[in-house]
Amino acid sequence: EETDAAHDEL
Amino acid sequence: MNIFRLAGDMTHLASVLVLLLKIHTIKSCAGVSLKTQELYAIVFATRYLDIFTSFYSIYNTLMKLIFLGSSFSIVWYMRYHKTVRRTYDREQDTFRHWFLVLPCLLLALLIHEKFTFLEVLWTFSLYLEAVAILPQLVLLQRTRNIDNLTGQYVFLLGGYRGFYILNWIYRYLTEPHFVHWITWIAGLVQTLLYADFFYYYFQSWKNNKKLQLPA
Repeated sequence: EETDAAHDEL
Repeated sequence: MNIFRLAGDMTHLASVLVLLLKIHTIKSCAGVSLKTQELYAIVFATRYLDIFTSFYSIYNTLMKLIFLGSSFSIVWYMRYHKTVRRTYDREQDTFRHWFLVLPCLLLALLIHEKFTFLEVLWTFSLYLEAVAILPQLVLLQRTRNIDNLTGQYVFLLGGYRGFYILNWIYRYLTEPHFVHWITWIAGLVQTLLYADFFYYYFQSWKNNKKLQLPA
């Protein structure tokens, strides 16, 4: 699914 | 991915490796706050729950595993390793860190981007990470003289969030709609908490004398 950019950080 | 974020992740990785190195090689955790390590284990456990549900990149998943593994193994060393646990100064590390967990949980239930289980826990982990260093800073104030590795650990840990702030500025400027006030404010508060430590760290580094924090 579309991975929201908010959680692509560690 | 941008250079600021990569620098932040590498600095963060270096901080946990410095700590693991210290504990593993000299079999001592003197000066290290178990409370802060436990808070960090909770931070990573609640932040990386999405490791099973969403995949961003090999790098992202690998780093999550490293941070989870290192934080839990540091807690294990300090609690159960027969030699290391004896060097833990339990009398000094008395910060009631559970008083940090509850307010962060309540705040996450009140202020979040989406009211879902994963999102609330993720937000909780952000708030908790912002204050997780407090027991360690209090312990450093008490034990006063800081050995190099512990000083480097705190310095790198503070530096990583500083790089992340540059990363958020960069992403805000280059990516439309990249606005995450909760992350930004929590990250800023976290970095500010290190401010006085950084000040004394640079003072000691400049005058080339042992790092002493004022009582």
